[in-house]
Amino acid sequence: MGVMEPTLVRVPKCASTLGIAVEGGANTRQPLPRIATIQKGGCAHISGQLRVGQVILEVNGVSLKGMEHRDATRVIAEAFKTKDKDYVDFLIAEIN
Amino acid sequence: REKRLTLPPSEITLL
Repeated sequence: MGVMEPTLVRVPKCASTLGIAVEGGANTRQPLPRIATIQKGGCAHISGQLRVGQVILEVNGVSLKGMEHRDATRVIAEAFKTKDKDYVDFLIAEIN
Repeated sequence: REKRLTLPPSEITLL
């Protein structure tokens, strides 16, 4: 699997939803969570930096590697929900 | 490779 250089993307919590659909996780055909769609009006869409097809390596510094889908999506959801930060940091990568 | 082919597809979660 060719992973291109990771990029840190900071998405501000500027809307009521993050607005991404994520597929994949450990023990599936897509072992790292991949952005499947981006919903109009969500934070990801408004900030304009995330792209469909990118994989998410880390969320707020927490590695998603080896996490199953349910746990990885829980990490993302909790990063969005926490009031400690008004943004979510994604370490993302393009896949060849 | 064979193992990869037998892995199930993932569900999709909207966040």
